[in-house]
Amino acid sequence: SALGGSKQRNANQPKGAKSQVTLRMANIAENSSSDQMQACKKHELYVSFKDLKWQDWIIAPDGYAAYYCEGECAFPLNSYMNATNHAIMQTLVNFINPKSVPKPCCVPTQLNAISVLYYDDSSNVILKKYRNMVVRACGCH
Amino acid sequence: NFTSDNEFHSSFIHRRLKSQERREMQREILSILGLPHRPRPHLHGKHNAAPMFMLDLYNAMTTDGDENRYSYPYKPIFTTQGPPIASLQDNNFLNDADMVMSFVNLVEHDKEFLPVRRHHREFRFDLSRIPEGEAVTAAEFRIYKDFIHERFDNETFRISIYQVLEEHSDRESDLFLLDSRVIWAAEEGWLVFDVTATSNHWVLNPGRNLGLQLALESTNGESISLRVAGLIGRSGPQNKQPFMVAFFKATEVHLRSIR
Repeated sequence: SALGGSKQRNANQPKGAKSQVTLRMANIAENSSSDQMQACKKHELYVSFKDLKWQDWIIAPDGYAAYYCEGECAFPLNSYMNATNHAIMQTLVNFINPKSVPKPCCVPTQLNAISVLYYDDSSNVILKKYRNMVVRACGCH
Repeated sequence: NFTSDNEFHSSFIHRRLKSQERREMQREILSILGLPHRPRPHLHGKHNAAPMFMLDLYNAMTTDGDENRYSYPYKPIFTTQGPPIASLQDNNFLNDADMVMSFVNLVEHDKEFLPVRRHHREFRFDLSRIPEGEAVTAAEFRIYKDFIHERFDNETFRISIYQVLEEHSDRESDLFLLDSRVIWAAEEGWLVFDVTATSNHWVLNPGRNLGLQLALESTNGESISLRVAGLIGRSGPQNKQPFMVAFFKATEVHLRSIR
C-alpha cells in the first residue's frame, strides 16, 4: 500500500539522498513473498526535480508523484481488478495454455496531466501542460 | 541506487546505478518534458516580472481544484477605453492553452529622432525557439506604469504601440500601428497590449521580427519621453520589467521520433 499522499512524501524525504538520480520508488508489499504474487494495483513513485538538482531551471513543481502499476493479472480476475472484458478472456486462455499465452498486463487505466514551469536556454519562461503523467488507476488489460 | 538509505521497504532489487545509467535515466525524464537537453538559463531570478507572472499562471492552473478551469490571475489596469483586450480577459485562451511562454526583452533603446522630435522606445523578443507544431492563440505585451508625482492627476497621455515593419539607416523605420489609447498620469499598474497577430507573423516569418516601438504624446500632440509618464524600462525594478507572453495550442499530435 502506498505511503500517504505526496505531501507526506516531502516530510519523510531523507536528507541528501545519495544518488544524483533519485527516482523514489516505494512499495510496501504486505505479502511480497515471491510465490504469492500481489494483485495488480497502484504503487508510489515520486520523481524529484529537487533531488535531481534541476531547480536552477525548473521553477515549479519540486517534483511529482507519478505512481506505477505492478501486480499479477491471473485467473480468476474477479471484478475489483478493473479489468476489461477481454482481459478476463485472456486469463482464461492463459489458464488453459500458460506456456504460450501471456496473462493480461497490469497497466494504468486512468492518467492525469501535470503542468511544469521552467526556463529555457534563453531565460524565457515556459509553462507547459504534460498529459498522461500521473497514474490515477491501474487495471488488467 | 534507488533508495539505498530510504527507510521504506521496497520490493525492488537494490543496486547501484552506473553513471551512464543515471545519465540515460535523466535523459528519459527530460524527453518526457519534451527537452533534448537540460536547459542552462543565464538569468533565473525568480523576482523578475515575467517569472512572477508565469508563477501566478502556474498556481492558477494547478490550485483551482479542477485543473481544467482556472481564472486569469493578472488584472491589467483598465484605461478610459475599457479593458485593453476583451478577448484576452475571458479565460478560454488560458484553459485551452497547451503551453504559455514569456519572453525576455532582448534590447531596449530610448530613441529620439530629429528634426521632428519623436521620442520612442524599442523592444525585441526572440520567438524563434518555439517548439514545432505550436500555434499562437493569444499574445500580450506588458509594460508597467508607475504613479508619477510631478504631473497633475487629471493629466492624460496618449500611448501608441507599433510593429516595426522595415528599418532604415537614414530615416525612421516603417511602422504599423497596433494599438493606441489614453492613459491617466495618476494610473499605476500593468498596461497590456494585444500582439497576437504580430506574434503569429513573427513565428511564421522569423526574419520579419524587427520588434515593437512604443511612443507617447501629451494631450496637445507633443512627443514626450516614456519616462515622463512613469513607464518602466530596463533600468527599472526587476519585478516591473516589460515582457511579452504568448499562449499556444498544439496544432498536431506529437509522435516521439524513433530512437
